[in-house]
Amino acid sequence: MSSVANEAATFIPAAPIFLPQGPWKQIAGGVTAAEGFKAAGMYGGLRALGQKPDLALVTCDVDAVAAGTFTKNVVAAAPVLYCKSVLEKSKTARAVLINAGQANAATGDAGYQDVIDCSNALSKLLQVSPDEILIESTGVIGQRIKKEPLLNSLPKLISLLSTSVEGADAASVAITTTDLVSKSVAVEFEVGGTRIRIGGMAKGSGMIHPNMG
Amino acid sequence: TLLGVITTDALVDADAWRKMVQIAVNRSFNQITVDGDTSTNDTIVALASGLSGSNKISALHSPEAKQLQACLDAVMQGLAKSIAWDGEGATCLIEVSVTGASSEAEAAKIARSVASSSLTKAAIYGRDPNWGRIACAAGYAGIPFDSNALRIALGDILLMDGGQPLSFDRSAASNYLKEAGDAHGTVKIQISIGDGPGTGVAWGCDLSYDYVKINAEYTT
Repeated sequence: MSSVANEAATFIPAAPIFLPQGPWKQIAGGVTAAEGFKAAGMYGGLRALGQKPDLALVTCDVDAVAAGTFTKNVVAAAPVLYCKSVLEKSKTARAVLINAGQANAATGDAGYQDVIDCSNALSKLLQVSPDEILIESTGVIGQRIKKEPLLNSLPKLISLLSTSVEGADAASVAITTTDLVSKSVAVEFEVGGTRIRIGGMAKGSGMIHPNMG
Repeated sequence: TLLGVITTDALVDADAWRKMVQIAVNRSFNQITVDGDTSTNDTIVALASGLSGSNKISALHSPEAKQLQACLDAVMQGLAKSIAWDGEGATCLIEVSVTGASSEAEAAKIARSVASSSLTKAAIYGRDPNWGRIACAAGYAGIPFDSNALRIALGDILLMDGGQPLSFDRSAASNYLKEAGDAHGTVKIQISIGDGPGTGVAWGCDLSYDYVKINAEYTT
């Protein structure tokens, strides 16, 4: 059911990243470039077709100051409602779990319970509070996540966590749906003589007209 | 659907970080469009570990905060542009820049209106330098401006100035679009609506037959 992290990047190529000019330098890596972060991506059996990775995890070794912006669509998916609730209670987070395959949107109370179940399971495995776990989902609207394959994959996913570029790449592939390329970038710059890094990954190809707040 | 995770080792106060993230999202992900459909799941999560050893950033207007904001903007814009570039069925990225508005927000709204226009997007796929559709989309953005101040350029080719259409080299303009499409490159549309200080940018992609094909087959 799983493919290892360093195979993930072979499924789709990386996107060209059009960074604006500025006093920053692009460096290798994505979400793992900054100090304290690990990432992993693997196939967990959630996608309807193919074996492209479909589960990603990003963790922080310490309580990370957390911010979120979310769709203003009134019909918001269960993980969106969950994350908004978590970030109203907590200013920090330790992990972000992302699945591709099912969006868990328009799935009602059962879909929300699925998010809670995933968060609780991950929090136990990581030994952190459920209020420090954030969840994102993407895929087919109207379908609940395939919870059993997801829960069964969590121990393997955690074992794959890495500070490496490969870990970041695997995660960036695992969150894609109809994307033809994965999107990941990291930069480095200095503030007051201290080196700071920012990294990131994103996915999106269709149903794209964000209005997040 | 748009999903993203941003990480940094900057040491930043939670309230300041949340404001900075919203500002950066407004300048990047909220300025892209592929098909005009706002997802149920769009989410950006941004985490700051504080492990860089830097001084804590808490005041938004401090020089350090401005530096961090600029870098955050850049990272999010890089990712956002890649999403528009990878729009379903797209052959090119469209970058719409607006200057001369009263504020950044007004310029951004006009830019996104043009980037969202199905007729403008289809014209670009058809390699048609259709300044009329661009002007139309700018005009219905909901931001009042003097139509006699409207200026539109496609790449380096000026199509309209002072609200008047110009006799531009149509084949050169069409070729500019064709070359961008053939190389999956970038089409730049520059619009000026006056002499105000507000500037804004939005990103989209052209609209091809493949968009319908992909979404006719991707069921709910």
